[in-house]
Amino acid sequence: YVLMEGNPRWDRTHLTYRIENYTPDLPRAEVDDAIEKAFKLWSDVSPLTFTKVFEGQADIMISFVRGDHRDNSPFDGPGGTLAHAFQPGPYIGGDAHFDEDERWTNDFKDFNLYRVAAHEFGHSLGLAHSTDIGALMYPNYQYSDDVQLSQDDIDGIQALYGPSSNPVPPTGPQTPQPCDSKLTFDAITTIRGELMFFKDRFYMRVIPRYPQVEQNFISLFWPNLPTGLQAAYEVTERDEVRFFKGDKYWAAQGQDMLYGYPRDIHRSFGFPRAVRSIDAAVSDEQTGKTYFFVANQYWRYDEYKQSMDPGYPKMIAADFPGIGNKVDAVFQKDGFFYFFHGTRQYKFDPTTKRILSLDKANSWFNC
Amino acid sequence: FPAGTSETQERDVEMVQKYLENYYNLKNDGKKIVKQKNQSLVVEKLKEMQKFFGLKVTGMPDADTLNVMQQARCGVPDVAE
Repeated sequence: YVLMEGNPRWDRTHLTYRIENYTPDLPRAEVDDAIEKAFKLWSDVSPLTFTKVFEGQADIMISFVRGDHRDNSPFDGPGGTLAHAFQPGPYIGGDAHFDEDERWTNDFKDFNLYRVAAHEFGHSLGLAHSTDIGALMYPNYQYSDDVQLSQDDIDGIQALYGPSSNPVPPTGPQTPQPCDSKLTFDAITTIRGELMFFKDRFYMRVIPRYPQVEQNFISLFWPNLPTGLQAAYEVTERDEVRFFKGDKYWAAQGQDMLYGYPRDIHRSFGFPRAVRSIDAAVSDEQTGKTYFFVANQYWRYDEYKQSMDPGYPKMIAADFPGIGNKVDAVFQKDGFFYFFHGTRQYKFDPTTKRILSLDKANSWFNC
Repeated sequence: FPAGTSETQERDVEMVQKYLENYYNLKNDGKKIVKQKNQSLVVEKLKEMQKFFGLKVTGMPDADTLNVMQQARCGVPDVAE
């Protein structure tokens, strides 16, 4: 987190706010709700309280304005700058302005008012822009349906106002660091010649001939996918990637989610009811056989026949010797399977059934 | 790099100039970046921006940098008054 220059902060913890005018983009009740929820994010993790007032001067005055609105920081029409807020202080201090030239929404479409308000109120309280891409105080707009403070945001607000009085200290999600040697993965898949690693709300993307790993929210590509995916695999023949969480799965072609999902893994693939989730999956593009790993067993599915092969499940340890009894993630590249378990990665030759090398799980990131 | 016409390159230059003015306190002397005498200030501002966003620090407005600059964002005013 980054504090504003000079560490400005409110000298009291009970603050007031007033909504001076409303955007016509949303019903008034929706605006009230978005603003209230945005303040609650900050009050839940700090000693701060926010009381709405309906007249007079409040600490944080909220307005929807466009163009030059006489604060020496004109807005710029649609796109670009969405909103801004002033550091704690009297008069204009703490005030938050939203660009009325944007379309304000209460869903995933650009731009979600709750998401932007939560960020702006961070400024109203004394936080500057964070370099943590998972933080609410990161400067670029990114939306996911679970708007929440990251641990970085919580550390920042508590540095200014102290801890919450809540007996259970509030915590937020940490942003995975690609070069953290303790990094593990939820799922990995190839996609159109690239590699995508999934962890919590994030993907890490390895692009051929590009030295750095790209990290961002999964929702940036697929706004309708849940976070915390458990397995993913690509069927190259169909240019399709399938994502699994619990007993549901989703399908996408590139950035486009396919219609009719999520579907049920039992009905679609023929898993028994006892299978509640998939740990990892990979499809062999030569044979059209997809391997599903569940606990210490695996199933094999025929993508051409669209049915499970008979004789499964089998034990992982029997047919993939050396990789252990549990798989977090797996993908296929150049004919080899790469299995991931914890911080380890096993390069496996399916023809000879031998492990060829053992690496750190994040070895693809050029750390 | 994506193939760009001189028109799109001109637009990119204007976008970079405006972005650095808005968020990195680059002073506008009325001339475009390419025509400024002192290029090093622009390069330094670009490097600062690229470092912040975890991009490859080149000091050049490459495709990734332009992509990040095109994303909508918050603009915090520098001063309270």
